[in-house]
Amino acid sequence: GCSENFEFKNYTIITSQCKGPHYPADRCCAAFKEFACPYAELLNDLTNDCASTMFSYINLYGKYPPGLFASECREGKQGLACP
Amino acid sequence: ANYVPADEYFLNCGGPNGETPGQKWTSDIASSFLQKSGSSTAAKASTQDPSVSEVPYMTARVFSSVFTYSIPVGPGRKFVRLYFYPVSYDNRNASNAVFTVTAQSYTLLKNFSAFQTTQALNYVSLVKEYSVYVEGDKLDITFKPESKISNSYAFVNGIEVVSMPDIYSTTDGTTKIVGQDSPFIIDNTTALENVYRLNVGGNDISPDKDTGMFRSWYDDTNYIYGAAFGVPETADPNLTITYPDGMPSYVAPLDVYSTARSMGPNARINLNYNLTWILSIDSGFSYLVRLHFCEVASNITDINQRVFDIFLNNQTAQEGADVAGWANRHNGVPVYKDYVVFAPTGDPQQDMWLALHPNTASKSQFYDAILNGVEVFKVNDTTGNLGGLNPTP
Amino acid sequence: RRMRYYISYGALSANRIPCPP
Repeated sequence: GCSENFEFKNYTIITSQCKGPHYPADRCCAAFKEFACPYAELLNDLTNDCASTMFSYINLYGKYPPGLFASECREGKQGLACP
Repeated sequence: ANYVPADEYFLNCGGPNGETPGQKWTSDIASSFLQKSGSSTAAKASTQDPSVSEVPYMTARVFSSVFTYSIPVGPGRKFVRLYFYPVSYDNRNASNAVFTVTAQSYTLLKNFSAFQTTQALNYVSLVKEYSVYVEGDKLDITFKPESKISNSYAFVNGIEVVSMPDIYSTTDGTTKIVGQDSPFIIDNTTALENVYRLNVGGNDISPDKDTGMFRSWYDDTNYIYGAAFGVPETADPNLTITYPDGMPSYVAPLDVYSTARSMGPNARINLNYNLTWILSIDSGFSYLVRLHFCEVASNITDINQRVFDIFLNNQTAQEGADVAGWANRHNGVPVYKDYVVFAPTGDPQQDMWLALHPNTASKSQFYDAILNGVEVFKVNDTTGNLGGLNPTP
Repeated sequence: RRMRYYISYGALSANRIPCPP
């Protein structure tokens, strides 16, 4: 399970910045990081299902194509750097 | 060879001349296309979302009363594309922009709110594409604010009118309504709205990379049902795509036919799922569904190797589809098939299901399916209307 | 040094389109 409840987070951080029809990678990834970095430790711990739960809600609220963030967001070898 | 349109207009409404990849925009200010007597204002967008280009989105022509563009064109079919960036113009409230747009005798948009539509789709801008047959020597596009809404207005950021070849008509009667055996005729009296154009198994294709018709093609993954993505396939580099006689090469770009999506290497798994796309459509209209096929695998070059059934809205549209068979026992040869489905009235929008499943009756070598591209067009109803209801955010 | 946080590709792969069967 996931100790963080992702159901009622403020997804407008992402949905206001990352929009169709082209879903620009720079805007979508920056907004994704802004939303997700506070939960980085939880998300990186793959023994819980926080990451998949979070992405389900992000895709639901933003009507995003499946796989959008995983396919568009690339940075260094450790992953996406948080501020 | 690409199609070369005789008429090609890219009007930047309310703004200056400009360029976007492959498209030269001309200002409509003081243009002879504007209705002489009509009143309209050229306005700047109140905000610029970084993902919209200056041209044509940062300026608009705003109408508080009925207004017509009269564009001189030769007779024949035209693509009409309307560009909308629904922010505030001239300090007006974006949600008051509710209007109707007609072209010749067809209603393209009715009670249209670009603002509500972009909210519902979480889009920043919209391009609405139509195909209209022009009899005479000009195309009239009329904007009419919704009278039932106080201080309503109409606006448009860009108007594109390009000649197109008559590649979507079905006058030969071979296009059937799914589930019935009756032919469905699309001819010069039919207006169409393109609602989906997907490069299945491939990437987005921008208008300048189309075959001269400035169509946009989108990656199909947004519409795959569930997580059943199957396998994207790309033609081997040494496989040349050769269009069969009688099929103009501008029907679809090479990138559509050289990429595809299939079900995967494991027959047992393939027999237990349908490769499915879900496409939200307006209720109460008929739809022309064009499926593009081309065998891209080097080991599939004969009949009865990859045979599958095609379902549209849970009805069998095609039994025993055999792409290599349709292509005279070749791979690398594009083929397309047209079907018509009717979306009964009810909720404002409904889901159209497009599903593929192996045809085991054929005992084909591979229990698999393949698709390269999908185009879906809304067909005008008996009153000449193409306008659906705005989607609910 | 303060621990610098990253969102790992492992976390991102939860958004990945599942591998073909």
